[in-house]
Amino acid sequence: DIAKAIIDLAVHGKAQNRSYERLAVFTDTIGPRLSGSKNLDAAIKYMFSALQKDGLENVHLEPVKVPHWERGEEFAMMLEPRNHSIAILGLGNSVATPPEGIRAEVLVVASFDELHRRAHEAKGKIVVYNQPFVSYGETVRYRSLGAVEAAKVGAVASLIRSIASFSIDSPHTGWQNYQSGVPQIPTACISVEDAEMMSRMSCRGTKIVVYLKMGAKTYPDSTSFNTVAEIVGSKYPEQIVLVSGHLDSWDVGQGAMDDGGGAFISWEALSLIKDLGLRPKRTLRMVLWTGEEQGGVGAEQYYQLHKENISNFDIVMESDEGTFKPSGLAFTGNAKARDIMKEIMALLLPINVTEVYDTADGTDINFWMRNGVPGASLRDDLSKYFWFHHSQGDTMTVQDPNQMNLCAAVWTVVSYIIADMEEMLPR
Amino acid sequence: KSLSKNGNYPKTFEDIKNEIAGYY
Repeated sequence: DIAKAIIDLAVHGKAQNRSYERLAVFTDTIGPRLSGSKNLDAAIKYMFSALQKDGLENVHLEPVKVPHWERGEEFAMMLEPRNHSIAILGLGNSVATPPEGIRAEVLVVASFDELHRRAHEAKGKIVVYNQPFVSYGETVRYRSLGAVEAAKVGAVASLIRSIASFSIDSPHTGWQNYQSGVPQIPTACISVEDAEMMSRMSCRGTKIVVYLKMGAKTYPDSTSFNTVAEIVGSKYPEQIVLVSGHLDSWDVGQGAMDDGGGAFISWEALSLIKDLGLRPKRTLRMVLWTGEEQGGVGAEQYYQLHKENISNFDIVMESDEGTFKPSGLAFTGNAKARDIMKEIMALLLPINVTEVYDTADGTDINFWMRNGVPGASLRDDLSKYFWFHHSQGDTMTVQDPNQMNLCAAVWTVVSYIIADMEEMLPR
Repeated sequence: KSLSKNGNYPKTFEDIKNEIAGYY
């Protein structure tokens, strides 16, 4: 009756809404948690203390060097054809503008192909990308490479339509990368509305002039920590079932959705198992990653530190795509392991979350999966996820306690059973 | 260790199914 007991406790029993309530206190107290910030330090201290108070085992911090970039004062104004205040959010790792700002004519393009075709028009201009949202995975390259591609053709700055599937004039930030040998130009995201408006103006042949001022600063890498807690296995304590989410977030909103929800259902999995007095045969280890938003920085260092033990990692699980209404798990592993996952997911029939999809996804677990460790990621209703992602809208208001209960039940049943089965998943 | 060094997986799938069913 263990699966039923976990579901009952998480969804109907004393623990219902606990992950939501814990997350609300955490996010309301700490706020956003950008890599290198004092807020992130406070978040890690908070969690270290909370996990100890919860009675979990081997609570400890593992040091990591993470990027330290800070947003400064940001301001953008359309000057021609009319005065219009443009909502912007500088992109992570962007350089600042000169103190006096940049005033330049705009070149609007809808794709990198169009930019390359019109390269001769770009010199000295601010390139505005108005790429359509296809999917996050496909469209996000405009955010990560937009500044580099614009700089290659002589632009002085780039403004990139937010990677968002819906907008109420909200800019959405994110990390971007420069390339060695290519000039570093300031880059920021703008709202879908402003990108489309400038595109319409441009199509009509209207000259657009924008003034941009950004005060970003990049500091030397700073020390942060992956936060770890365990329930030590009773029979094979050296073997690990890893559940995870990331504790860092962007510096806007509260990071409640990305990835507070994933971090707190991972904590909830260990709490539920402890509350039920269960101890699986293998060690159930929770890792709250740091520096995920800068490209899985904490997770990569964790992998380098622990990879010699890779044969003892049974499965790596990460929830980093929301904790809305769950439908199942995405799984990476061989056919035999997938069949086992399907059997385990059948235990979640009482809450109708039984699907096993192809290919787990998670920046922080990819290092392990690439090297043969089975992996799983939570699948939930993503329909509104990119409305809020990396924006001021990522707050507790988008979270739903009942949906988090269901996510916690899935996360706990799956991780517990894999940790308690007599044999590791085949690989 | 529950996973043998050569990666063989000694249990049949039917055994594993029954084991998992025990968690209902």
